[in-house]
Amino acid sequence: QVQPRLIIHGGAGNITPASLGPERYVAYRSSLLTIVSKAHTYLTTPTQSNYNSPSSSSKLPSALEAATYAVTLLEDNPLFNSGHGAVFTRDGINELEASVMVSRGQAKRGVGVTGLRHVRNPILLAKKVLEHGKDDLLGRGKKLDNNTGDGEPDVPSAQGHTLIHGPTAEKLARQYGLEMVDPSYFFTQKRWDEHVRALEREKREQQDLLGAGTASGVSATWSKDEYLPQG
Amino acid sequence: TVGAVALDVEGVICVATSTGGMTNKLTGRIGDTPVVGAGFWAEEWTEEGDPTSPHKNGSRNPLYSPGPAVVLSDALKRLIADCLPSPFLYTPTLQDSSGGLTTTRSIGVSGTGNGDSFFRVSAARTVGAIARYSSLPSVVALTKVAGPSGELQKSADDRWGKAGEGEGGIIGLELVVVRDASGNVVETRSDILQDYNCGGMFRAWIDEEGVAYARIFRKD
Repeated sequence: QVQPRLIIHGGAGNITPASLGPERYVAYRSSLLTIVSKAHTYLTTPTQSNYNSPSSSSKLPSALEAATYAVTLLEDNPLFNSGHGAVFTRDGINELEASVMVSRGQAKRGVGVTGLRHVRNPILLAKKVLEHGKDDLLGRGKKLDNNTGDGEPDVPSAQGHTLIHGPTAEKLARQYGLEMVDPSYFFTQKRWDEHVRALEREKREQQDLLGAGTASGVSATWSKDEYLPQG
Repeated sequence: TVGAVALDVEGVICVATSTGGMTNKLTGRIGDTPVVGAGFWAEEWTEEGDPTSPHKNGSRNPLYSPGPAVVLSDALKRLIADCLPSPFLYTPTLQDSSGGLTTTRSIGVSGTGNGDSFFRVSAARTVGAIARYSSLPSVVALTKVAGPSGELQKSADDRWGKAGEGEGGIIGLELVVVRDASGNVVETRSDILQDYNCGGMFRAWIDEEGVAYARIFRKD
Protein backbone atom coordinates (compact mmCIF):
# COMPACT_ATOMS: atom_id res chain seq x y z
CA GLN A 1 0.00 0.00 0.00
CA VAL A 2 1.06 3.50 -0.79
CA GLN A 3 1.36 6.31 1.77
CA PRO A 4 -1.28 8.93 0.88
CA ARG A 5 0.15 12.40 0.06
CA LEU A 6 -1.30 15.86 -0.60
CA ILE A 7 -0.18 19.28 -1.83
CA ILE A 8 -2.36 22.37 -2.44
CA HIS A 9 -1.87 25.82 -4.00
CA GLY A 10 -3.77 29.07 -3.77
CA GLY A 11 -2.38 30.97 -6.74
CA ALA A 12 0.92 32.36 -8.02
CA GLY A 13 2.00 35.65 -9.54
CA ASN A 14 3.43 39.04 -8.76
CA ILE A 15 3.25 38.43 -4.99
CA THR A 16 5.83 40.36 -2.96
CA PRO A 17 6.37 40.71 0.80
CA ALA A 18 5.79 44.47 0.42
CA SER A 19 2.46 44.17 -1.44
CA LEU A 20 1.26 41.34 0.82
CA GLY A 21 2.12 42.90 4.23
CA PRO A 22 2.47 40.99 7.53
CA GLU A 23 -1.25 40.71 8.38
CA ARG A 24 -2.22 39.18 5.04
CA TYR A 25 0.89 37.00 5.09
CA VAL A 26 -0.29 35.49 8.40
CA ALA A 27 -3.88 35.19 7.13
CA TYR A 28 -2.82 33.31 3.98
CA ARG A 29 -0.37 31.12 5.86
CA SER A 30 -2.84 30.04 8.53
CA SER A 31 -5.56 29.41 5.92
CA LEU A 32 -3.20 27.22 3.89
CA LEU A 33 -2.08 25.24 6.95
CA THR A 34 -5.67 24.75 8.15
CA ILE A 35 -6.90 23.59 4.75
CA VAL A 36 -4.00 21.23 4.01
CA SER A 37 -4.27 19.69 7.49
CA LYS A 38 -8.04 19.19 7.22
CA ALA A 39 -7.71 17.68 3.75
CA HIS A 40 -4.84 15.40 4.80
CA THR A 41 -6.86 14.17 7.79
CA TYR A 42 -9.74 13.46 5.40
CA LEU A 43 -7.42 11.60 3.01
CA THR A 44 -6.00 9.39 5.76
CA THR A 45 -9.18 8.64 7.75
CA PRO A 46 -11.46 5.74 6.73
CA THR A 47 -14.80 7.22 5.63
CA GLN A 48 -17.41 7.01 8.40
CA SER A 49 -20.23 6.05 6.00
CA ASN A 50 -18.52 2.70 5.47
CA TYR A 51 -18.55 1.96 9.20
CA ASN A 52 -22.36 2.00 9.19
CA SER A 53 -22.77 -0.48 6.40
CA PRO A 54 -21.64 -3.86 7.86
CA SER A 55 -21.08 -5.32 4.41
CA SER A 56 -18.27 -3.05 3.24
CA SER A 57 -15.06 -2.66 5.25
CA SER A 58 -14.07 0.90 6.14
CA LYS A 59 -12.20 2.40 3.20
CA LEU A 60 -9.92 5.39 2.82
CA PRO A 61 -11.18 8.15 0.50
CA SER A 62 -9.96 8.10 -3.09
CA ALA A 63 -7.55 10.69 -4.49
CA LEU A 64 -10.53 12.14 -6.44
CA GLU A 65 -12.55 12.59 -3.24
CA ALA A 66 -9.62 14.03 -1.29
CA ALA A 67 -8.38 16.45 -3.97
CA THR A 68 -11.89 17.79 -4.65
CA TYR A 69 -12.60 18.09 -0.92
CA ALA A 70 -9.43 20.18 -0.48
CA VAL A 71 -10.45 22.43 -3.38
CA THR A 72 -13.96 23.00 -1.95
CA LEU A 73 -12.27 24.33 1.22
CA LEU A 74 -10.17 26.68 -0.93
CA GLU A 75 -13.23 27.73 -3.02
CA ASP A 76 -15.13 28.62 0.17
CA ASN A 77 -12.24 30.75 1.49
CA PRO A 78 -12.53 34.39 0.28
CA LEU A 79 -8.74 34.84 0.30
CA PHE A 80 -8.35 32.74 -2.84
CA ASN A 81 -9.44 33.46 -6.43
CA SER A 82 -12.10 30.78 -6.81
CA GLY A 83 -15.68 30.30 -5.64
CA HIS A 84 -16.45 32.87 -2.95
CA GLY A 85 -13.77 35.52 -3.56
CA ALA A 86 -13.37 34.99 -7.30
CA VAL A 87 -12.15 37.85 -9.48
CA PHE A 88 -14.38 39.83 -11.85
CA THR A 89 -14.33 40.07 -15.64
CA ARG A 90 -14.09 43.50 -17.30
CA ASP A 91 -17.90 43.60 -17.23
CA GLY A 92 -18.02 43.09 -13.48
CA ILE A 93 -19.31 39.50 -13.40
CA ASN A 94 -17.78 36.24 -12.16
CA GLU A 95 -17.15 33.41 -14.64
CA LEU A 96 -15.79 30.34 -12.88
CA GLU A 97 -13.86 27.34 -14.23
CA ALA A 98 -12.68 24.03 -12.78
CA SER A 99 -11.15 20.70 -13.74
CA VAL A 100 -10.18 17.27 -12.44
CA MET A 101 -7.97 14.52 -13.83
CA VAL A 102 -6.87 11.14 -12.46
CA SER A 103 -3.68 9.27 -13.35
CA ARG A 104 -5.15 5.79 -13.81
CA GLY A 105 -7.29 4.21 -16.50
CA GLN A 106 -7.31 4.78 -20.22
CA ALA A 107 -10.97 5.77 -20.51
CA LYS A 108 -11.98 9.37 -19.83
CA ARG A 109 -9.66 10.66 -17.13
CA GLY A 110 -9.89 14.44 -17.31
CA VAL A 111 -12.77 16.93 -17.31
CA GLY A 112 -13.09 20.73 -17.46
CA VAL A 113 -16.09 22.99 -16.86
CA THR A 114 -16.16 26.70 -17.69
CA GLY A 115 -18.41 29.77 -17.86
CA LEU A 116 -20.13 28.98 -14.54
CA ARG A 117 -22.08 31.68 -12.68
CA HIS A 118 -24.36 29.87 -10.25
CA VAL A 119 -22.53 26.72 -9.10
CA ARG A 120 -21.31 27.21 -5.53
CA ASN A 121 -18.43 24.71 -5.81
CA PRO A 122 -17.37 24.34 -9.47
CA ILE A 123 -14.92 21.55 -8.58
CA LEU A 124 -17.82 19.33 -7.50
CA LEU A 125 -19.40 19.74 -10.94
CA ALA A 126 -16.14 18.69 -12.61
CA LYS A 127 -16.04 15.64 -10.30
CA LYS A 128 -19.66 14.69 -11.12
CA VAL A 129 -19.09 15.08 -14.86
CA LEU A 130 -16.04 12.81 -14.61
CA GLU A 131 -17.92 10.20 -12.56
CA HIS A 132 -21.09 10.22 -14.67
CA GLY A 133 -19.34 10.69 -17.96
CA LYS A 134 -17.17 7.66 -17.34
CA ASP A 135 -20.29 5.54 -16.68
CA ASP A 136 -21.96 6.88 -19.83
CA LEU A 137 -18.77 6.40 -21.81
CA LEU A 138 -18.61 2.78 -20.69
CA GLY A 139 -22.33 2.27 -21.29
CA ARG A 140 -23.20 2.09 -17.62
CA GLY A 141 -24.82 5.55 -17.56
CA LYS A 142 -27.42 6.13 -14.88
CA LYS A 143 -30.66 7.48 -16.45
CA LEU A 144 -30.94 11.02 -15.11
CA ASP A 145 -34.69 11.30 -14.56
CA ASN A 146 -34.67 13.85 -11.78
CA ASN A 147 -36.37 16.62 -13.67
CA THR A 148 -35.19 20.06 -12.54
CA GLY A 149 -38.76 21.28 -12.84
CA ASP A 150 -37.80 24.02 -15.26
CA GLY A 151 -40.10 22.62 -17.93
CA GLU A 152 -37.19 21.78 -20.22
CA PRO A 153 -36.00 18.24 -20.96
CA ASP A 154 -33.02 17.07 -18.89
CA VAL A 155 -29.61 17.09 -20.51
CA PRO A 156 -29.18 13.34 -21.19
CA SER A 157 -25.88 13.36 -19.24
CA ALA A 158 -22.28 14.44 -19.58
CA GLN A 159 -21.64 11.70 -22.15
CA GLY A 160 -17.90 11.26 -22.72
CA HIS A 161 -17.36 14.98 -23.21
CA THR A 162 -14.23 16.52 -21.70
CA LEU A 163 -14.98 20.27 -21.64
CA ILE A 164 -18.50 21.63 -21.00
CA HIS A 165 -19.42 25.32 -21.00
CA GLY A 166 -22.01 27.68 -19.49
CA PRO A 167 -25.76 26.96 -19.46
CA THR A 168 -25.45 23.26 -20.28
CA ALA A 169 -22.84 22.81 -17.55
CA GLU A 170 -25.10 24.60 -15.08
CA LYS A 171 -28.08 22.48 -16.10
CA LEU A 172 -26.03 19.37 -15.41
CA ALA A 173 -25.09 20.84 -12.00
CA ARG A 174 -28.78 21.17 -11.14
CA GLN A 175 -29.46 17.63 -12.35
CA TYR A 176 -26.60 16.30 -10.25
CA GLY A 177 -28.15 18.01 -7.23
CA LEU A 178 -25.25 20.37 -6.60
CA GLU A 179 -25.74 23.56 -4.55
CA MET A 180 -26.69 26.49 -6.80
CA VAL A 181 -26.27 30.09 -5.59
CA ASP A 182 -27.11 33.61 -6.72
CA PRO A 183 -24.11 35.23 -8.48
CA SER A 184 -23.84 37.65 -5.54
CA TYR A 185 -22.55 34.74 -3.40
CA PHE A 186 -19.16 35.07 -5.11
CA PHE A 187 -18.84 38.82 -4.37
CA THR A 188 -16.15 40.18 -2.03
CA GLN A 189 -15.37 43.87 -1.65
CA LYS A 190 -11.62 43.23 -1.99
CA ARG A 191 -11.97 41.64 -5.45
CA TRP A 192 -14.47 44.34 -6.54
CA ASP A 193 -12.04 47.09 -5.50
CA GLU A 194 -9.18 45.35 -7.42
CA HIS A 195 -11.45 45.14 -10.49
CA VAL A 196 -12.40 48.85 -10.39
CA ARG A 197 -8.92 50.08 -9.45
CA ALA A 198 -7.27 48.18 -12.33
CA LEU A 199 -9.78 49.43 -14.91
CA GLU A 200 -9.35 53.03 -13.72
CA ARG A 201 -5.56 52.69 -13.84
CA GLU A 202 -5.78 51.30 -17.37
CA LYS A 203 -7.96 54.22 -18.47
CA ARG A 204 -5.64 56.79 -16.85
CA GLU A 205 -2.49 55.33 -18.30
CA GLN A 206 -4.03 54.96 -21.75
CA GLN A 207 -4.96 58.66 -21.72
CA ASP A 208 -1.38 59.52 -20.68
CA LEU A 209 0.01 57.32 -23.44
CA LEU A 210 -2.39 58.70 -26.05
CA GLY A 211 -1.44 62.18 -24.92
CA ALA A 212 2.19 61.25 -25.46
CA GLY A 213 1.26 59.74 -28.83
CA THR A 214 2.55 56.25 -28.04
CA ALA A 215 0.69 53.01 -28.37
CA SER A 216 -1.10 51.77 -25.29
CA GLY A 217 0.49 48.69 -23.74
CA VAL A 218 -1.48 48.98 -20.56
CA SER A 219 -3.56 46.14 -19.24
CA ALA A 220 -6.18 45.99 -16.52
CA THR A 221 -5.33 42.35 -15.86
CA TRP A 222 -1.88 42.77 -14.28
CA SER A 223 -0.02 45.33 -12.17
CA LYS A 224 3.64 45.67 -11.33
CA ASP A 225 2.64 47.29 -8.01
CA GLU A 226 0.15 44.79 -6.66
CA TYR A 227 -0.81 41.12 -7.01
CA LEU A 228 -3.85 40.78 -9.31
CA PRO A 229 -4.84 37.09 -9.55
CA GLN A 230 -4.01 35.76 -13.01
CA GLY A 231 -6.03 32.56 -12.73
CA THR B 1 -6.72 29.86 -8.95
CA VAL B 2 -6.62 27.10 -6.36
CA GLY B 3 -5.55 23.49 -6.75
CA ALA B 4 -4.93 20.23 -4.95
CA VAL B 5 -3.05 17.10 -5.93
CA ALA B 6 -3.74 13.96 -3.89
CA LEU B 7 -2.21 10.46 -3.91
CA ASP B 8 -4.39 7.77 -2.38
CA VAL B 9 -3.60 4.45 -0.76
CA GLU B 10 -4.28 2.64 -4.08
CA GLY B 11 -1.55 4.66 -5.79
CA VAL B 12 -3.95 6.81 -7.84
CA ILE B 13 -3.09 10.50 -8.25
CA CYS B 14 -5.85 13.08 -8.79
CA VAL B 15 -5.42 16.76 -9.64
CA ALA B 16 -8.28 19.22 -8.95
CA THR B 17 -8.16 22.90 -9.96
CA SER B 18 -10.69 25.75 -9.67
CA THR B 19 -10.55 29.45 -10.49
CA GLY B 20 -12.29 32.77 -11.04
CA GLY B 21 -9.81 33.29 -13.90
CA MET B 22 -7.81 36.41 -14.67
CA THR B 23 -8.71 39.75 -13.07
CA ASN B 24 -10.62 41.89 -15.62
CA LYS B 25 -10.51 39.19 -18.28
CA LEU B 26 -12.88 39.59 -21.20
CA THR B 27 -16.24 38.05 -20.41
CA GLY B 28 -16.30 34.74 -22.29
CA ARG B 29 -12.52 34.24 -22.16
CA ILE B 30 -11.65 30.65 -21.25
CA GLY B 31 -8.48 30.11 -19.21
CA ASP B 32 -6.10 27.16 -18.88
CA THR B 33 -7.77 25.72 -15.75
CA PRO B 34 -10.52 23.74 -17.55
CA VAL B 35 -8.33 22.75 -20.55
CA VAL B 36 -6.66 19.35 -20.34
CA GLY B 37 -2.88 19.58 -20.73
CA ALA B 38 -2.71 23.36 -20.28
CA GLY B 39 -3.57 24.01 -16.62
CA PHE B 40 -3.72 20.40 -15.36
CA TRP B 41 -2.50 16.91 -16.20
CA ALA B 42 -2.30 13.41 -14.70
CA GLU B 43 -0.95 10.20 -16.21
CA GLU B 44 0.65 6.84 -15.40
CA TRP B 45 3.20 4.93 -17.43
CA THR B 46 5.62 2.03 -17.13
CA GLU B 47 9.30 1.99 -18.05
CA GLU B 48 12.14 -0.52 -18.09
CA GLY B 49 14.50 -0.38 -15.14
CA ASP B 50 14.30 2.56 -12.73
CA PRO B 51 16.06 5.44 -14.52
CA THR B 52 15.17 8.04 -11.91
CA SER B 53 16.38 6.07 -8.96
CA PRO B 54 18.01 8.40 -6.42
CA HIS B 55 21.54 7.52 -5.36
CA LYS B 56 23.29 9.21 -2.49
CA ASN B 57 26.87 10.18 -3.25
CA GLY B 58 27.04 7.82 -6.18
CA SER B 59 26.76 4.64 -4.09
CA ARG B 60 24.91 1.96 -5.95
CA ASN B 61 21.44 1.02 -4.75
CA PRO B 62 21.47 -2.72 -3.80
CA LEU B 63 18.23 -3.07 -5.79
CA TYR B 64 20.18 -2.79 -8.97
CA SER B 65 22.05 -5.54 -10.72
CA PRO B 66 25.58 -4.29 -11.51
CA GLY B 67 25.64 -2.71 -14.93
CA PRO B 68 27.54 0.08 -16.65
CA ALA B 69 26.55 3.29 -14.89
CA VAL B 70 25.48 6.00 -17.32
CA VAL B 71 27.01 8.98 -15.59
CA LEU B 72 24.95 12.18 -16.03
CA SER B 73 26.61 15.26 -17.44
CA ASP B 74 27.81 17.64 -14.75
CA ALA B 75 25.37 20.31 -15.94
CA LEU B 76 22.42 17.97 -15.53
CA LYS B 77 23.74 16.86 -12.15
CA ARG B 78 24.01 20.48 -11.10
CA LEU B 79 20.48 21.15 -12.36
CA ILE B 80 19.12 18.18 -10.41
CA ALA B 81 21.16 18.99 -7.31
CA ASP B 82 19.95 22.62 -7.48
CA CYS B 83 16.33 21.45 -7.62
CA LEU B 84 16.53 18.97 -4.80
CA PRO B 85 16.76 19.83 -1.09
CA SER B 86 19.71 17.54 -0.51
CA PRO B 87 22.74 16.63 -2.64
CA PHE B 88 21.31 13.67 -4.54
CA LEU B 89 23.20 12.37 -7.51
CA TYR B 90 21.17 10.62 -10.14
CA THR B 91 23.21 7.90 -11.70
CA PRO B 92 20.80 5.89 -13.77
CA THR B 93 22.05 2.42 -14.35
CA LEU B 94 21.61 0.66 -17.63
CA GLN B 95 19.40 -2.14 -16.55
CA ASP B 96 20.29 -5.69 -17.50
CA SER B 97 17.07 -6.19 -19.48
CA SER B 98 16.74 -9.96 -18.87
CA GLY B 99 14.97 -10.31 -15.49
CA GLY B 100 15.35 -6.55 -14.84
CA LEU B 101 13.12 -4.18 -12.92
CA THR B 102 10.09 -2.37 -14.28
CA THR B 103 8.88 0.94 -12.90
CA THR B 104 5.38 2.37 -12.91
CA ARG B 105 5.43 6.15 -12.61
CA SER B 106 2.37 8.33 -11.93
CA ILE B 107 2.25 12.11 -11.98
CA GLY B 108 -0.41 14.79 -11.37
CA VAL B 109 0.15 18.56 -11.71
CA SER B 110 -1.96 21.70 -11.19
CA GLY B 111 -0.96 25.10 -12.59
CA THR B 112 -1.68 28.71 -11.67
CA GLY B 113 -0.67 31.99 -13.25
CA ASN B 114 -1.05 33.65 -16.63
CA GLY B 115 -3.32 31.12 -18.29
CA ASP B 116 -2.66 32.32 -21.83
CA SER B 117 1.03 31.45 -21.32
CA PHE B 118 0.11 27.99 -19.95
CA PHE B 119 -1.87 27.43 -23.17
CA ARG B 120 1.05 28.49 -25.33
CA VAL B 121 3.36 25.80 -23.98
CA SER B 122 0.71 23.23 -22.90
CA ALA B 123 2.49 23.60 -19.63
CA ALA B 124 0.96 20.78 -17.58
CA ARG B 125 1.27 18.17 -20.35
CA THR B 126 4.84 19.31 -21.03
CA VAL B 127 5.85 18.50 -17.43
CA GLY B 128 4.53 14.94 -17.91
CA ALA B 129 6.13 14.60 -21.34
CA ILE B 130 9.59 15.71 -20.15
CA ALA B 131 9.38 13.30 -17.19
CA ARG B 132 8.11 10.43 -19.33
CA TYR B 133 10.12 10.73 -22.52
CA SER B 134 13.37 11.99 -21.02
CA SER B 135 13.14 9.60 -18.06
CA LEU B 136 13.91 12.54 -15.81
CA PRO B 137 12.60 12.87 -12.25
CA SER B 138 9.33 14.82 -12.33
CA VAL B 139 10.79 17.37 -9.92
CA VAL B 140 13.33 18.26 -12.62
CA ALA B 141 10.72 18.21 -15.40
CA LEU B 142 8.47 20.60 -13.45
CA THR B 143 11.29 23.08 -12.89
CA LYS B 144 12.15 23.01 -16.58
CA VAL B 145 8.61 24.27 -17.27
CA ALA B 146 7.59 26.43 -14.31
CA GLY B 147 10.91 27.30 -12.70
CA PRO B 148 12.94 30.47 -13.31
CA SER B 149 13.98 30.66 -17.00
CA GLY B 150 11.74 27.65 -17.71
CA GLU B 151 9.49 27.09 -20.74
CA LEU B 152 6.75 29.34 -19.33
CA GLN B 153 9.07 32.31 -18.81
CA LYS B 154 10.74 31.75 -22.19
CA SER B 155 7.30 31.86 -23.87
CA ALA B 156 6.97 35.51 -22.83
CA ASP B 157 10.01 36.57 -24.87
CA ASP B 158 10.57 40.30 -24.50
CA ARG B 159 7.16 40.70 -22.85
CA TRP B 160 8.49 39.08 -19.63
CA GLY B 161 7.78 41.36 -16.66
CA LYS B 162 4.98 43.14 -18.55
CA ALA B 163 1.29 42.34 -18.05
CA GLY B 164 2.10 39.08 -16.33
CA GLU B 165 3.11 37.22 -19.48
CA GLY B 166 4.82 33.89 -18.70
CA GLU B 167 4.22 34.21 -14.95
CA GLY B 168 3.08 31.18 -13.00
CA GLY B 169 3.71 28.18 -10.84
CA ILE B 170 2.89 24.47 -10.76
CA ILE B 171 2.44 21.98 -7.93
CA GLY B 172 2.23 18.23 -8.20
CA LEU B 173 2.92 14.75 -6.93
CA GLU B 174 4.85 11.83 -8.37
CA LEU B 175 4.63 8.15 -7.38
CA VAL B 176 7.26 5.62 -8.46
CA VAL B 177 6.58 1.89 -7.93
CA VAL B 178 9.49 -0.43 -8.74
CA ARG B 179 8.78 -4.15 -9.36
CA ASP B 180 11.08 -7.10 -9.91
CA ALA B 181 10.71 -9.60 -12.74
CA SER B 182 8.09 -11.53 -10.76
CA GLY B 183 5.98 -8.40 -10.35
CA ASN B 184 6.73 -8.01 -6.64
CA VAL B 185 6.93 -4.42 -5.45
CA VAL B 186 10.51 -3.82 -4.33
CA GLU B 187 10.28 -0.09 -3.73
CA THR B 188 7.78 2.80 -3.76
CA ARG B 189 8.74 6.47 -3.69
CA SER B 190 6.50 9.53 -3.71
CA ASP B 191 7.63 13.11 -4.29
CA ILE B 192 6.08 16.53 -3.71
CA LEU B 193 6.64 18.77 -6.78
CA GLN B 194 6.53 22.56 -6.76
CA ASP B 195 8.17 25.50 -8.51
CA TYR B 196 7.31 28.97 -9.84
CA ASN B 197 9.02 31.76 -11.79
CA CYS B 198 7.36 34.87 -10.31
CA GLY B 199 7.13 36.75 -7.00
CA GLY B 200 5.48 33.98 -5.05
CA MET B 201 3.06 31.06 -4.92
CA PHE B 202 0.60 30.26 -2.11
CA ARG B 203 1.14 26.57 -1.34
CA ALA B 204 1.06 23.98 1.44
CA TRP B 205 1.81 20.30 1.77
CA ILE B 206 2.26 17.48 4.26
CA ASP B 207 5.60 15.65 4.28
CA GLU B 208 6.10 11.91 4.76
CA GLU B 209 6.31 12.34 8.52
CA GLY B 210 2.93 14.10 8.52
CA VAL B 211 4.39 17.58 9.14
CA ALA B 212 2.45 20.44 7.48
CA TYR B 213 4.30 23.20 5.60
CA ALA B 214 2.96 26.45 4.14
CA ARG B 215 5.05 28.68 1.90
CA ILE B 216 4.47 31.82 -0.16
CA PHE B 217 8.03 32.75 -1.14
CA ARG B 218 11.17 30.70 -1.61
CA LYS B 219 12.59 30.79 1.84
CA ASP B 220 9.86 32.01 4.14
